[in-house]
Amino acid sequence: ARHQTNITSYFCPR
Amino acid sequence: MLEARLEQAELLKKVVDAIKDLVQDCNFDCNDSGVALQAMDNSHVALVSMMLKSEAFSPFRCDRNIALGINLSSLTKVLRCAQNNDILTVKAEDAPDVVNLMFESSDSDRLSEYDIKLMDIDQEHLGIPETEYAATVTMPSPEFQRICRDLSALSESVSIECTKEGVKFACNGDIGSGAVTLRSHSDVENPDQNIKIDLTEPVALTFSLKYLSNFCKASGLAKSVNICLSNEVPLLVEYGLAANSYLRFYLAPKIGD
Repeated sequence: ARHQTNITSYFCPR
Repeated sequence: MLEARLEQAELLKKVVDAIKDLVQDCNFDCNDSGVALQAMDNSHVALVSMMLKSEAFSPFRCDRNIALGINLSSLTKVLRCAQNNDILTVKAEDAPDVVNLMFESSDSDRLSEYDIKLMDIDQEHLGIPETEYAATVTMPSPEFQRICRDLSALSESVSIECTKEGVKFACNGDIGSGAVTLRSHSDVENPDQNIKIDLTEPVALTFSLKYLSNFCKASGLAKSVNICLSNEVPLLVEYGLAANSYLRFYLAPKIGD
């Protein structure tokens, strides 16, 4: 099944 | 100090209504360019990014950077005390403990004033890279809302596939499957109904319908919505507001098979 990724794996903390 | 006056309280009421189920406590970052907000949901799956440019207010004054840490359920309680057509003025000192909201009726002499206690919110700010999306779909916001609602009845996830043929929203669940396909459509009489698909390369991604349906609570803010996709990056759902302002939602995709 597909799993939900996190937004933090795409956008880095500034 | 901050002093920002909105002609209609309705704008802020609708913005807060649209995001309050996704994010609870957030900083409203005020500076001379306007009021910005960035917040992730608790599960770190979605990100809300709002910008109300100073031009959206009249007048707008903010001498230095002020972060107003506000609990959105408290803000909702106070904004319910405003009529849609009330003039709304937001005021805060430079290092404030409270934010002051004033509602003025445009056609009576009523003046209401509320203070909301501020919170210290240690919020992680994420850098959102400038992205040239492979596909941008512009469609009526109620239509997008209906597709999300309809497909939610069948499944938790939707695949969004953009090709030069059009955009296909498809889902697969226990009771069966469903799909809605839209093609570019231009209606001169009714431009609100236009569907525009800008495509540089085909895209196919899967997303949680629970989050998309949540984003659709912003449908009352704009007649059309931009849905921007590129393979392997978060989806952007954007509602344009007056004066170059916007409410944007980013959603991380579901991956794997």
